[in-house]
Amino acid sequence: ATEASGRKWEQKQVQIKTLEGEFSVTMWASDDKK
Amino acid sequence: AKSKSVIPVEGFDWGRYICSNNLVGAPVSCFKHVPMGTCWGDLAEGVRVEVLNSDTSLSTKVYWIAGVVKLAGFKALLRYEGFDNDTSRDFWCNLCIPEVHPVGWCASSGRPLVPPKSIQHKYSNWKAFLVKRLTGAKTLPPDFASKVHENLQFPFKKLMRVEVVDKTHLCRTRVALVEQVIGGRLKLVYEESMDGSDDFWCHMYSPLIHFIGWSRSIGHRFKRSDVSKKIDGQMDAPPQLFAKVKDVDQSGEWYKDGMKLEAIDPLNLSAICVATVRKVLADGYLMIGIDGSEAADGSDWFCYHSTSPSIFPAGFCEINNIELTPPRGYTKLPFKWFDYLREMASIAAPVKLFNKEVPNHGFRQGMKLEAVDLMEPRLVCVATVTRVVHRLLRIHFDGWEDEYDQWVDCESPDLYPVGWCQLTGYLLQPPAQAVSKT
Repeated sequence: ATEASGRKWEQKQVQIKTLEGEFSVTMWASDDKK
Repeated sequence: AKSKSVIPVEGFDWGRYICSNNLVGAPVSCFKHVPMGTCWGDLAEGVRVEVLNSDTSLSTKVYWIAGVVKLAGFKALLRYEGFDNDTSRDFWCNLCIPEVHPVGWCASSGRPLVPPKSIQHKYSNWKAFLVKRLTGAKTLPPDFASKVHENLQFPFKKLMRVEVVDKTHLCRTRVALVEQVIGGRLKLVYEESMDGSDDFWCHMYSPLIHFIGWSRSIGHRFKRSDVSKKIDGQMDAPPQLFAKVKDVDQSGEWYKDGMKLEAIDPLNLSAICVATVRKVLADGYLMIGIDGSEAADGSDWFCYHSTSPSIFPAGFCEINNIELTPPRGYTKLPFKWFDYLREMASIAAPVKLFNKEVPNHGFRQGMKLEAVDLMEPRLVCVATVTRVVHRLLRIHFDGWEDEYDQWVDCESPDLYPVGWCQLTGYLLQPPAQAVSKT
C-alpha cells in the first residue's frame, strides 16, 4: 500500500511472545528504504 | 534588539501543556533538517509500539504494547493495549528513545510481553485479544532505532574551524572554532577569544556559517585573526559540510547597488523593513542595509543570498497584509513605495529576481514547536506558529509579548519539533511566566 506521501507500507508477519506462548500477527510496517 | 534571559526549565512538561490546552504540535515531517525529519513517514495515531510496562510489580523490566493516541512532534501520547477508552493511564513518550520498539522486538529478543497489573484479569485470553487488536495495525519499521541513532550523528566536530558572521559587526565574518555540537547545533567560539566567553550558537545548516575561505571567494568583509599557529587538532571544516545555495546567473538582469526591497531586519526579526542593496557580491550574495538605520561605515549591512527567503520585492508586505517598517525618521506616513522610490530617485529590485518557491511545508497556524530565539541563539524556546504567509512563518514565544515574535522561513534550521530538546539533550526554555520575566 502506498500512502499520499509516497511511503510504502508493507505487510509483515510479526511475532508476539506472551507468558502464555508465542504466536504471529500480520501488521503493516513502513518501508524503510524510502 | 530585545533578548530574553535564561529561565530554569524545571517543571515544564510538553505532554501536560499540549493536553491541558488541547494543542497541536507541528509534525516531524515539517522539519527536514532534524533527525528523522526525512524518514518520519506516516507515523501517526494508531501506530503500535512495544514500550516499558510501568504498571507491574515484577522486579525485572517488562514490556507491553501501546498505541499512539496523539502525536506532537517526536512525542506521542500512548495508551497500553487493553485500556480501550480508559484514558487514566495514558502517558507521553518520545518515540525516538531507546525504550520504544516496533511490535515484535520483545519476541525477537526473548522477552515476554506482560499486561499491566491493573488490567491483568480483564481478559482471559490475551492471545485472542492481541490478534484481534493488532492484525492490520501499523507498527514502526524494524530498523527505526538504528535510523534514529544514525540520524543523531553529526559531521561537525569539536575544533573544526569555520567562518561565521561577526555578531558585533554583521557586515563581516570571523573565524570561529566549533566547541560543542548538540543535535546539530554548534557552539562556536570566535578565534582570538579562547577564554570561551565570545561565543555564538547556530545550526550546522545555518546560512551564517561558511567554510574557511568563503568570504575571500565572494568578496565579503572578513576580520583577519592574528592567530599565527593552529592548535593541535584544529582543522578547517570541509566545504561539503555546509548548506548549499542554489547557483544563480548574475550575467543577465541582476541586482544593482541602490535597488530597494523589503527584508527581515537581522537585528529585529519581528520586523520586515524597507531596505537597499548596498553591494553585489559574487555567487549570488548581496549586502543589504536597512533604510534609516544604517551605520555610516556600513558596519550593519548584512549578507543575504539572492535566493534567501528573508528578502522580498517591494510591495510584498502590502500584498500580504504584513506591517512594513518604514525607514527610521521617515515621516511621510503611511509609507508608500511609489512616493519613496521617487523621493530617493531609486528603483525597486525586479520581482523576478526573488525566490518565489513555496514548499509544501505543512505548518499551520497554532502549531507548537521548539524555536531558537535568534536574538539569543543559544536559547531554544517553547513557541507557536501564529501566522503562515506562503513560506514565511511568524513565530511567537509562549508567554512573551508579541514584540519578541520573529519572522522565520519554513525551512529554517532554527525550528524544531516538540521533543527535539529532550531527544538531543538541549536545554529547553519553557513558556515565560509573569514572575520570571520580571
